[in-house]
Amino acid sequence: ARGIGPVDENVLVELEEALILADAGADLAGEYVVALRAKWRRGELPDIAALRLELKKMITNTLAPRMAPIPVAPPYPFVVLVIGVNGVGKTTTIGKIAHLLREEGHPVLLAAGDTFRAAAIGQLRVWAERVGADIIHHKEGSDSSAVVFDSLRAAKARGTHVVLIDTAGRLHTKTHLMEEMRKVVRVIGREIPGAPQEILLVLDATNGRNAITQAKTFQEVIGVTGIVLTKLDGTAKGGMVLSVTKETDVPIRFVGVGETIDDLRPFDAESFASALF
Amino acid sequence: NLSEKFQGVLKNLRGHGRISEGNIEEALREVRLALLEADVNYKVVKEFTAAVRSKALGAEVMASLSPDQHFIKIVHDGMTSMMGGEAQDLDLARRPPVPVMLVGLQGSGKTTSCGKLALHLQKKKRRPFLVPADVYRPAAIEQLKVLGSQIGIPVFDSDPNADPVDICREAVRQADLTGCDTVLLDTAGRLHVDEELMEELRRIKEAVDPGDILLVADAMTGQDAVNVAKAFHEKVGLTGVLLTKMDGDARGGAALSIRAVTGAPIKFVGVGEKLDALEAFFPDRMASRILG
Ligand SMILES: Nc1nc2c(ncn2[C@@H]2O[C@H](COP(=O)(O)OP(=O)(O)OP(=O)(O)O)[C@@H](O)[C@H]2O)c(=O)[nH]1
Ligand SMILES: Nc1nc2c(ncn2[C@@H]2O[C@H](COP(=O)(O)OP(=O)(O)OP(=O)(O)O)[C@@H](O)[C@H]2O)c(=O)[nH]1
Ligand SMILES: [Mg+2]
Ligand SMILES: [Mg+2]
Repeated sequence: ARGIGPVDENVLVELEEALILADAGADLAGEYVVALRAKWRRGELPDIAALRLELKKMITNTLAPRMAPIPVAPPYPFVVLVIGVNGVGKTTTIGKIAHLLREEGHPVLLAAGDTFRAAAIGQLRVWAERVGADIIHHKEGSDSSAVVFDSLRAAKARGTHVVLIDTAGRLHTKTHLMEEMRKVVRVIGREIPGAPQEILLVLDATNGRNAITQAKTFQEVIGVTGIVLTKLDGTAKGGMVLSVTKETDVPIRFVGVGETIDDLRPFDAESFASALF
Repeated sequence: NLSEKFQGVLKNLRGHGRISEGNIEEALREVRLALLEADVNYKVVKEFTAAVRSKALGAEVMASLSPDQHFIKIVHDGMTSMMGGEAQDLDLARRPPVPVMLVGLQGSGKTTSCGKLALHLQKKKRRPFLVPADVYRPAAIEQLKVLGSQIGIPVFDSDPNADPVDICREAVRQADLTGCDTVLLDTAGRLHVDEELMEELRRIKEAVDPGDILLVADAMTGQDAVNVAKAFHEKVGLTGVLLTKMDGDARGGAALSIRAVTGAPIKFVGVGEKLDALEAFFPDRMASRILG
């Protein structure tokens, strides 16, 4: 039943399966199918094409309100704190965002706030060089808050427009690491009132239901004002973002679609919905 | 967790005295939903619940257990046996130096796991050699060098402009000359749909003939786990799996999915960011975790 012909129960089952395989979750997939079945029974969906279009519309409508760019604006520096669990693509995403900002003419400073992981500072330094951004870093093993503090000082002194703060990956279940992040937020706020203006949570599209727990916990404990969904260039569809959207009402700023400097797209609800099933 | 959700459903089973066609469907539905919520792949869930159904309906009544207890036992035992048998170690029973390849998606924990395996081998009185074969990611070579220095294990001085296949071949040669008996090859993260990079893995395998090829997979991986595992397995043949970030709260259903589509044993579990955070894999513990 691939796209042409009349609707029957098999088609609905297939769509439910496709949504589950896209990590939308069994409950949400079930809800969509219940809604589609009702429309079909009322005669509103004459064929499979109409059914698929309707599902795409429903998903787009759920996600469209989440499309909004990072509101970079004076007074500068505009501070972006980048957080998330281990390995999701925080450091790489910072490089990509810095590149976009540089292309728009903004002076950018990167803060090497991951003072824990091996070669994290070295990795960010390569990105700073690639995009033409300043970077502030201390030695590996130093205090992350101290780096952040120095970075904000430097940004104010140099007239930097945007500061992107890299942080160590941390599982949301590690209370002491979440507490460390709350401390960093306080340090930022004391140094620059109103900062950080953006707390950007990076989520990995290859994750399953745990992405929802991550989003809820980070939002609850630290606060989240924007989301980036990475690794959509693989075969994972990132359907968890539908539940993330329902449970937190955080804008999705970008999607990551690769490992190089240009592989960042503004989040588009309709293209995301089209690719989902 | 499953037993809580089950209470209502199982009370129904208990009331009927034995498991039958009539009362099992609701229980199976709860199992199915629990497994999907735990990120077990949809198709694997279907196969598993079908197997549970036939076992439960075909089973003799167990005198010592009520039908609901019996049902939970079938589910738990079925999952444990699907997870694989006893904990296994690296396959080191061959003439040294034994190369071990670590492969997987971006960010899954390969480099860190290389360091962990090196420490594990050192504790077992072996002489490991760490090889950075990732020439793409910024500071990847530096990352493995830092880890090696933290535990006093030699690291091959990879040339970032070299071909990873040549790096691996040269490193195994150097291990041989310096008396190292196990060579841990840290490969770059790659998409299973990147033909060129998947071909690079096949060429590395061909060049060094590894004793083990481990898929390093993130415990938080969702439905996509089967696609990834199948592709890596078909390209290079996996001999084992290392499941990382198990110190989080992901239920880890990807483990069952990966096992189901590759048959490869899960050999190790990563339980933290430090190099000593590596444990053997216990199938029954994983089954309990997935079932919640
Ligand atoms: N295919 C693909 N890979 C990505 C994407 N974003 C990041 N990566 C890769 O994912 C891996 C991890 O990226 P990092 O930027 O180091 O992730 P991180 O969150 O900073 O990791 P930690 O600091 O260790 O927690 C690297 O190999 C990146 O190149 C993406 O959108 N697509
Ligand atoms: N909490 C936790 N973090 C882990 C574990 N294993 C690795 N990590 C972290 O996950 C992140 C990514 O680890 P890497 O070793 O850089 O991952 P990788 O697979 O080599 O990444 P690429 O080379 O970019 O593909 C780092 O922050 C590690 O510290 C684990 O078992 N638990
Ligand atoms: Mg990082
Ligand atoms: Mg690596």
